[in-house]
Amino acid sequence: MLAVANQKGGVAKTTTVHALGFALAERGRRVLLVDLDPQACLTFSLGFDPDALDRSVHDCFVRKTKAADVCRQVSGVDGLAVLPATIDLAGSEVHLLTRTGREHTLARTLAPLADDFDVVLIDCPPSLGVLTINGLTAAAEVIVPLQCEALSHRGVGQLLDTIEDVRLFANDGLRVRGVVATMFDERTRHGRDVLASVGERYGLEVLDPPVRKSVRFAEAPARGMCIVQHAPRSPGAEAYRAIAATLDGVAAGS
Amino acid sequence: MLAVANQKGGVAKTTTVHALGFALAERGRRVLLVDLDPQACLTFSLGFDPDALDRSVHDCFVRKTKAADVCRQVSGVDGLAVLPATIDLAGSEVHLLTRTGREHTLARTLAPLADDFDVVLIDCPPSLGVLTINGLTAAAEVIVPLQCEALSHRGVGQLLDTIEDVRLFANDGLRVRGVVATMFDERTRHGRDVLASVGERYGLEVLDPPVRKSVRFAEAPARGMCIVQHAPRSPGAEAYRAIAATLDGVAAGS
Ligand SMILES: Nc1ncnc2c1ncn2[C@@H]1O[C@H](COP(=O)(O)OP(=O)(O)OP(=O)(O)O)[C@@H](O)[C@H]1O
Ligand SMILES: Nc1ncnc2c1ncn2[C@@H]1O[C@H](COP(=O)(O)OP(=O)(O)OP(=O)(O)O)[C@@H](O)[C@H]1O
Ligand SMILES: [Mg+2]
Ligand SMILES: [Mg+2]
Repeated sequence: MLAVANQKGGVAKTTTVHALGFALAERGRRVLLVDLDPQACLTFSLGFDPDALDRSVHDCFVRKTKAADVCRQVSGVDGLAVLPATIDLAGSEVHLLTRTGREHTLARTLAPLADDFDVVLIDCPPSLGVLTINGLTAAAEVIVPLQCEALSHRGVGQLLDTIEDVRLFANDGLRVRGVVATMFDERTRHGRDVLASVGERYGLEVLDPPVRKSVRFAEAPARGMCIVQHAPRSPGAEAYRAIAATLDGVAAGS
Repeated sequence: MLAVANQKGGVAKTTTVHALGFALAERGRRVLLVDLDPQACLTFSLGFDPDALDRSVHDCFVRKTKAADVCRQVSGVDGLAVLPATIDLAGSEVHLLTRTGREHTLARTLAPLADDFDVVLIDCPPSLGVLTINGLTAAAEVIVPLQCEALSHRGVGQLLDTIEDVRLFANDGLRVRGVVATMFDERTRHGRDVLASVGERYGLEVLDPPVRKSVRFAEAPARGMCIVQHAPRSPGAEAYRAIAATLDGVAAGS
């Protein structure tokens, strides 16, 4: 189970969850995507209308609805399902904030589904609040999408501190699987410098290859697709497939 | 007083606050920037180390520290000051969540400074939580930075609903000043389509000109600068100066 987390906004968390999920399903894995963002961008990119869904992961958190009754199959590929989000999930943040054991709510929700899926990918919102904490507590490993710019670099230390807290208090097996270099601009030295320095400074593995910036990404969500579906031969799709193959070594065995 | 808000991550809220603030100070206005994001990206981009600051806007919210004692001058230009953020501000979110009248906390904090500044620009975090609500409640007008891609388009309706709620319950004078088209990719039809449809569908003024994507932006924050300082002759700097001039018509008179 992988949490995809980075509190900085717009660093391609959702894009990474969608593309990796699709690529792993293409490889024959049974994949569950979990949308933990009240803005429901993943849910929308998968072709659902979050404003028209009557049930979401919020109901699992607050009404104890079974995850199996909320899960939806994603059309266009076998073996890809989603636990969708809606704006109601903003209510979960308030509801969970003051309850003991709140950080384990997602883990409890997902436990009954453990045998139905080979891989679970959790899309976290741009914050280190209770929803992201739930993602980190439920997961075995963390993937950090990193946009190679100064403002993203700045947040990594804070994120690693938070992961350390979760390890100490809620999930002692949690480890960082690695960094995905997203929206990578190879034309500038700035991007390559930031990438090199993050790997070194924090001792994190940088998964290969970097995903380069491309105009093809912008069009995909509006079509209810990820880059791998929308532009299967593009460098972006190939990059995410290669990263999925790397992770699959882990997924198949765990 | 202008709140710069959009719950979508990474759509250049911070970049827009910094660049407009600097450009207005260049025009001789006395400008206060307020950082409402616990990630303190604006504070960092202005050349401060958020981890080394002993006081932030959090202390104003929670310890009733005077804003005048927390305010810092920004070096490099006259007439630019900041009410900085630190990670402590994450504590404010929890602290304010359950208190009556919590949405007016920022307005009360800023009231004593009203005569010291011509313009106040408020940088909101990527959420519609209590910190953004404070920004919207304190402000006279809202500026919406919009990255012209499908996932940003999706959030505009939700943001406008939130603004409407604030208008009804906390700040009946609040209005949307307009949209700033950020990170605009003129090469693709997608960007232009999204921009045109947002203006029409929500009846919002799109401030001219759009700010085009450029690699010059990434380097600025690490140097403690905005684009207007870092690359004063670049198209990005000129675009933000033009938008500042448009707003200045408002600021000078209000
Ligand atoms: N390699 C890329 N090249 C160009 N654009 C990209 C790339 N990857 C993602 N994008 C675009 O960047 C925008 C932000 O991506 P995304 O929404 O996945 O980020 P996020 O981290 O999930 O944002 P948030 O913090 O709001 O959850 C989207 O419009 C997406 O289509
Ligand atoms: N016109 C532009 N061209 C290229 N890059 C840009 C442009 N404007 C902003 N950026 C870069 O995009 C990234 C995101 O911008 P910024 O941090 O201002 O967004 P934000 O909306 O404040 O993010 P958050 O939601 O995390 O607060 C930054 O690294 C910034 O330097
Ligand atoms: Mg996202
Ligand atoms: Mg910001």
